[in-house]
Amino acid sequence: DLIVVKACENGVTIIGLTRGKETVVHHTEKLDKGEVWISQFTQHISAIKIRGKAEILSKYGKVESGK
Amino acid sequence: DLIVVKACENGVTIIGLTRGKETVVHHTEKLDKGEVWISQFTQHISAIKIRGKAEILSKYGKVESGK
Amino acid sequence: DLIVVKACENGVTIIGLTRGKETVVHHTEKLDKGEVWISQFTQHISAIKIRGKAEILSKYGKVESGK
Amino acid sequence: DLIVVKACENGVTIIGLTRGKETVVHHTEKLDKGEVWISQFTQHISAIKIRGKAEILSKYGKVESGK
Amino acid sequence: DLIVVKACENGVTIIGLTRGKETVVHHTEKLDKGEVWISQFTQHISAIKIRGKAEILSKYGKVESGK
Amino acid sequence: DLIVVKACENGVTIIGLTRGKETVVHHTEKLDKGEVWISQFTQHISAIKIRGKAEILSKYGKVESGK
Amino acid sequence: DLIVVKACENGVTIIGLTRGKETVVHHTEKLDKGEVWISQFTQHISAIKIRGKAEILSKYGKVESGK
Amino acid sequence: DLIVVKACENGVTIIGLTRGKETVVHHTEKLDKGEVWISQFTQHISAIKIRGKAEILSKYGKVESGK
Amino acid sequence: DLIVVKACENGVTIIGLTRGKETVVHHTEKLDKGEVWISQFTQHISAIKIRGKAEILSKYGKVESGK
Amino acid sequence: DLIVVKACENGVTIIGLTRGKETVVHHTEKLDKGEVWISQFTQHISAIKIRGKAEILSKYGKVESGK
Amino acid sequence: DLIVVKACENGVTIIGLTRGKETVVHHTEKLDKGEVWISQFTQHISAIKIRGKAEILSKYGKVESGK
Ligand SMILES: N[C@@H](Cc1c[nH]c2ccccc12)C(=O)O
Ligand SMILES: N[C@@H](Cc1c[nH]c2ccccc12)C(=O)O
Ligand SMILES: N[C@@H](Cc1c[nH]c2ccccc12)C(=O)O
Ligand SMILES: N[C@@H](Cc1c[nH]c2ccccc12)C(=O)O
Ligand SMILES: N[C@@H](Cc1c[nH]c2ccccc12)C(=O)O
Ligand SMILES: N[C@@H](Cc1c[nH]c2ccccc12)C(=O)O
Ligand SMILES: N[C@@H](Cc1c[nH]c2ccccc12)C(=O)O
Ligand SMILES: N[C@@H](Cc1c[nH]c2ccccc12)C(=O)O
Ligand SMILES: N[C@@H](Cc1c[nH]c2ccccc12)C(=O)O
Ligand SMILES: N[C@@H](Cc1c[nH]c2ccccc12)C(=O)O
Ligand SMILES: N[C@@H](Cc1c[nH]c2ccccc12)C(=O)O
Repeated sequence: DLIVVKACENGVTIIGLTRGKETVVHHTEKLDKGEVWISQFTQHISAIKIRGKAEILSKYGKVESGK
Repeated sequence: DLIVVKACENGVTIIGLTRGKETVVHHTEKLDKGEVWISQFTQHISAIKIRGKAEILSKYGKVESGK
Repeated sequence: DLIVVKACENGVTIIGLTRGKETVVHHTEKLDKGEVWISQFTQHISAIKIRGKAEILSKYGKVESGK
Repeated sequence: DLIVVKACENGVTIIGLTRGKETVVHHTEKLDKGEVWISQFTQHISAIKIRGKAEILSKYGKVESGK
Repeated sequence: DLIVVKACENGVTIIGLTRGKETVVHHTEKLDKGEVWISQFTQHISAIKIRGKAEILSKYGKVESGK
Repeated sequence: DLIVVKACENGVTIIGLTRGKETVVHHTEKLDKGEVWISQFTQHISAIKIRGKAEILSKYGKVESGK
Repeated sequence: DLIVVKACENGVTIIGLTRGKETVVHHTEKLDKGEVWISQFTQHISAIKIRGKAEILSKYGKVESGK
Repeated sequence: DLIVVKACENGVTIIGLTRGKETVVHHTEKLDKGEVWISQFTQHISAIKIRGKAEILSKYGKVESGK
Repeated sequence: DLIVVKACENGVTIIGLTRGKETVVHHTEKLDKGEVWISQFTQHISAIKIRGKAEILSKYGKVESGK
Repeated sequence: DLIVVKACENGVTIIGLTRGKETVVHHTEKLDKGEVWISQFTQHISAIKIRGKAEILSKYGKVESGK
Repeated sequence: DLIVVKACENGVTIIGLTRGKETVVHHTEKLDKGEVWISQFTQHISAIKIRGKAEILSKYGKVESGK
């Protein structure tokens, strides 16, 4: 499972949440406009939350985050 | 199995229910309008309930929650 | 195997039946109108019954429960 | 292998037959009109018989039982 | 491998033949008109013979048995 | 690997030949007109010969045996 | 890997050649016009030669042998 | 991986080359016009050379050898 | 999971982030205009960030980084 | 992974390079016009170089080598 | 994962970078115009950089390197 995030504004936030008994922040990544992030789900991360205006590609197609 | 949830209003709730003999709340996530949540089913979570107005993508396509 | 259920009225019932030698109720979930339920088949649940007016997505497409 | 059954009348019968050396009834489920049943083939059930007026979805498409 | 049989007349016969060194009858099922049978190939059954007027679905599509 | 054979005349013959060092007859099945045979390749049978007028479905499509 | 051979004339020959260090004849099958042969590649046979006028189906489509 | 070769002239040559540290001739097959050869890649053969006028089918489609 | 990056300007940066408990820089690659980078996700790298004007191909299609 | 090479001129060269710590020539094959070469990637060969005018088929389609 | 590179000019460079804790040059290949290179990702190489004017095929389609 791959996720592609292209930031459409500065300060887009990608929050990786922990896999397992706890659901806490494992890592937070900030993206500036035009930067692209590509990540897998891993042994450590089983959920992701994205804030800010971005194009997100997953195996189900494109969604746009941010109002 | 991946789930993508885009909140179309504030206070969208994603409830992850436990895998196993019990079916209780493992984790509750609140999303504000425009936030996107992407999660797998895991060793700990085998069912999810979503409340509030949201676009949900799964391998079977899009459904919209909320009246 | 994933099941997606969107309740089209209040009081939609999802009954998870046990895997194994017995076929009894393992868990009952009530959904209000607009709520979406997404669940896997698991080590504990190998059959599901749905009552009430709902849209159900499975790998074979959409069916609508309720008269 | 998943089976989806939507009852088109009251008293639709789903008979699960045992896997193994014997072919006897393992479980009988009655469905009322509008109820939807979704089940897997399992360690215990390798054959199913359906009586009454119902829409049945399998990986080969839709069939309608009942005269 | 799944087989779906819908009886188009009374007395449709499904004969399950044994897997292994012998090819003998393991189980015979009679279907009345409108009844639907869905079965897997199993550790015990590797061949099936169908008599009477029926619609048969397999992974290669539909065939109609009976003259 | 599944084979579907629908007999288009009486006396259609399905000959299952042995898997292994020898290639001899393991089982012969006679079909009357309208009967349908569905069988897998197995630990015991790795080749099949069909005589008589029949419709044969395999994963490559339909062939008609008999002149 | 399955092979389907329909003989278009009498005396079509299917030669199964041995898998392994040697490439010799393991089995020769003669088909008369209209007969259909369906065989797998096996622990014993990794190559096949076909002589005479026949329709041959493999996973790459149809070829016609014989001049 | 399967290869299908139909000879379009007499004396088409199929050379099977050895898998492993050496690349030498393991087996040479001669085909006359109209003969069809179908072979797998095996523990012993990892490369093939074809001389003469022939139609060759592989998983990438058809090529014609010979000038 | 493969990633293809074609630099559309000088100084495109590909940052490989570590797999595991930490998310730090494992390797930084600079690309000049016209250079193409192709990499897998590995035991060491589970996330990538790309800065600068580039065409990025992943299994979900093309995205263009840089404003 | 299969490669198909059809020589469009005499003296087409296929160079198989070693898998592992070293990248040296493992085997060189010369093809004359019209000859077809089909080979797998193996325990010994993980890269190939082709010189001369040839049609090359891989799982990504056709490329033509030689100016 | 296969990569196909066709050099469109002399001196196209394919740089294979090491898999593992280090990302250094494992092997550099020079291609002259018209030469075709086909390689896998391996135990030793998990990233590739291509310089110069070339057509590159991967499972995501064609890209052209070089300005
Ligand atoms: N810690 C949780 C994170 C999670 C994954 N999927 C979820 C769905 C809903 C809520 C939380 C989650 C887990 O690994 O299971
Ligand atoms: N605890 C249950 C949760 C569940 C999964 N799928 C369901 C379907 C219906 C009801 C409950 C469930 C289980 O892991 O099996
Ligand atoms: N306890 C049964 C439940 C079940 C699954 N599939 C069925 C089909 C028909 C009837 C019952 C079932 C089992 O695990 O096998
Ligand atoms: N007890 C039988 C049930 C069965 C499965 N498939 C069948 C087909 C025909 C007749 C019976 C069956 C078995 O497990 O094998
Ligand atoms: N006892 C045989 C039944 C069978 C399966 N496929 C067949 C094809 C032809 C004849 C018999 C069979 C077996 O398991 O192998
Ligand atoms: N006894 C042979 C039967 C067979 C299978 N495929 C064939 C093709 C050609 C000739 C014989 C065969 C075997 O198992 O290998
Ligand atoms: N004995 C050879 C037969 C064979 C298979 N594929 C071939 C291709 C060419 C020549 C011979 C063969 C083997 O098992 O490997
Ligand atoms: N002996 C070589 C044969 C071979 C396979 N693929 C090749 C490609 C090029 C040259 C030789 C080969 C091997 O098994 O690896
Ligand atoms: N160290 C993290 C890197 C990572 C992968 N996917 C992510 C998604 C979000 C944030 C960080 C990550 C991990 O291996 O799990
Ligand atoms: N010896 C190298 C050969 C190789 C494979 N793929 C490559 C890509 C680039 C350069 C060299 C290679 C290896 O097995 O890994
Ligand atoms: N040594 C690194 C090479 C690498 C692979 N994918 C990458 C992506 C970005 C940067 C470096 C890499 C590794 O094996 O993991």
